[in-house]
Amino acid sequence: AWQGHCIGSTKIRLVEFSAFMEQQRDPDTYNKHLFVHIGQSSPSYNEALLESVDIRQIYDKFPEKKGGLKELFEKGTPNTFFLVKFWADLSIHTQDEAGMFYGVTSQYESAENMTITCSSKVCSFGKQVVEKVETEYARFENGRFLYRIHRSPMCEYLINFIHKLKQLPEKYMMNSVLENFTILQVVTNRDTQELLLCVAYVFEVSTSEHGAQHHIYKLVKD
Amino acid sequence: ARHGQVPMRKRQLPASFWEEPRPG
Repeated sequence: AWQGHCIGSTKIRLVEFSAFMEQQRDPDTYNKHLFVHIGQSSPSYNEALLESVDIRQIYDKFPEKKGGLKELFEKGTPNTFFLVKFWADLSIHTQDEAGMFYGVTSQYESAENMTITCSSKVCSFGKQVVEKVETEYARFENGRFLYRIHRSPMCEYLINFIHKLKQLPEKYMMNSVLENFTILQVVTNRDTQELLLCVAYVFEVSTSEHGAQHHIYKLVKD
Repeated sequence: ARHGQVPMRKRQLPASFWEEPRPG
């Protein structure tokens, strides 16, 4: 029901993705702010089919050498590659960083029991600056296998990047910096090395009062 | 853009790429 409508291949589907900061005020009170968020817990036919973007338009925004986006696309199967344009919500102003936690939660589901490897590459001017690789095992729940990377700590590079971005006085300045900032996520089956999902993220700052927004595209080669 | 990259605005991208969604 969801293929072509959201981020997912025949093998695996993204259920949730969020990057957030959370501060504990007292033992019972947490303030949570979402920088970006995708919730795909119940997609349906009713949602519009995804628009396409020619992957060649963004090759240079991501690593181009061995193992880069071009090579992944040429080796991978169609309908596995997606582009997300995020309008990140940076409208949070904190007085102090005490007790602050910066994290990323992502969740995938599949009909297959696998061990997955999730690589997240932060890129500046298309060059990888930091990579996190996480391995996740399946948990059988409600008739499908769930993979949940829960509250993975955000790397120092990203935390510093957010801090510096927030110090810029105008949104157009933030967008100018974000023009050269991207993230590439690749999910593979650890045991077979099959590429299951590849998501390229690009960013602007949200001007909405309703929090982070996004558009999802499928990446194709026309 | 530095390093010779073509600005995103000059690339062939859907119009929606530049339109922040309105919630609801």
